[in-house]
Amino acid sequence: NQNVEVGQGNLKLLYSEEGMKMSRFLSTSNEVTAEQSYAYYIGSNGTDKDPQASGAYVFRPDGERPIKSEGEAQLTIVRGPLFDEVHQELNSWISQITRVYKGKDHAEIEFTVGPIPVDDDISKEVITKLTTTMKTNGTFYTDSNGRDFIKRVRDFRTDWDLQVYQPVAGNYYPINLGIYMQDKTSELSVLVDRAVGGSSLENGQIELMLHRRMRHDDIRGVGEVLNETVCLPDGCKGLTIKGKFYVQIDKPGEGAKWRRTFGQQIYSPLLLAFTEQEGDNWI
Amino acid sequence: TTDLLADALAIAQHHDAVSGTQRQHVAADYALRLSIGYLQAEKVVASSLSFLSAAKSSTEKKNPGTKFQQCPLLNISYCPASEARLSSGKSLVVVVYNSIGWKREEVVRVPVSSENVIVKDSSGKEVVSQLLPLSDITLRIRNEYVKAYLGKSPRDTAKHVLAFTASVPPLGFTTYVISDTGRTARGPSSSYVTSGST
Repeated sequence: NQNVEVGQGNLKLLYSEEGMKMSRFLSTSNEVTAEQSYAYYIGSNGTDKDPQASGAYVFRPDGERPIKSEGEAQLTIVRGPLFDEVHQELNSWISQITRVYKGKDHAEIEFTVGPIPVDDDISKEVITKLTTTMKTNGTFYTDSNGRDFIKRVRDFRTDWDLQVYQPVAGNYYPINLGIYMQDKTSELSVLVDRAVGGSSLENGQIELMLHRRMRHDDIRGVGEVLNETVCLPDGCKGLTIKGKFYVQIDKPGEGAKWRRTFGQQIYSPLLLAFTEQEGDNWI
Repeated sequence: TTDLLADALAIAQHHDAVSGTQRQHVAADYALRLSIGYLQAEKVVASSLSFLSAAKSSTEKKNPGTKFQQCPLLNISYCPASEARLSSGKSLVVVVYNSIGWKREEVVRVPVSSENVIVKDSSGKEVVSQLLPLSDITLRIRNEYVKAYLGKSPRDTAKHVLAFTASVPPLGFTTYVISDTGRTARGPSSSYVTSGST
């Protein structure tokens, strides 16, 4: 029941019983708060009447379940001169480290997801959501293979009349660089370090799909269930994935520079090479 | 080098290389080929850095050509080059290369086995660094994957991650030296654990 605040700059991370929130004051009267959560979509198994199952090619969710932390969630907070970071273990298969760097306005979230349990025979497609009170009117923006950010409107296409059969999958887009949304007072941008799926299915909300583990093949050509494993001497288990996404809150129109410059840096990481030297025999 | 570019292009042709729309044995084959490509690229980079660092020191003592190692598994905090306990009198040199055409100041992280380490820049001035604990889950994943893919347990167990800010010029590199002071200069950054139904 302890509330904890992390971050010494413009961006604050607030931890409470309700979970993690990011908060940024854009002016004295304009504070934007984004709440982070995890959930999974239940992959469709297909039915007699409608045999199409969710699989490697086909994303066909059959409901969504929130992922709440199991029992007493452990939170480790490390504060230092360069950055503060918070280690969170939501359950035995989801954990994350959130970092706030000194002098930077964004949060870095390093997620670790897996092995996704499938003992219950349910296909799971794990997502993380950022929820705000922004009034986005069904509009959000996603990159086009790393190039221009293109306007997306929920349940709408500019060049044909869209019949919505899949309200979730029909609004999902590939995210290679990032996704953002804005209203009259603020803009929330999310950049990724790998290709993921993403959408904004409710106003003021952004979600990313981080990992999937299926129980059925979608019969679209692979002929094998999407169920990646790692095999150790004592048996095989589901794949664990580890990646990062970055979140920044700006005034409207001010996030573009960050998305371009920081996005370039994400995809051109500093390269480290190591060697040894004798004492101060400087090479 | 020509093989490297041809192979990279060939691998990039099919979405199966990254999308999950492939059988497990195909995914494993792509992983193998990407790994082979990375090893080839690593050799090119190592020889380039060796050449550049030798050129830099040509006015001083002749450098016979330094061997550089990389750590492709830094994402799971596994880096034998930085984790190995430094033998007496030796320091670890980290070359940080920036492939972008503007100056960058970024925090880099390397796993280390000692907590008594300091970082100096190329002028010998100590730079601010931060020592962080490796979480239990990171250690578990790291040990599992190293065992699964390299067929061995990590020889040197890193207990900490050393972080410092690297300042790197456009399309260039900066060197930093990590040395073990041999004395307990400081502990890890202040940390505390809190439990609750958060």
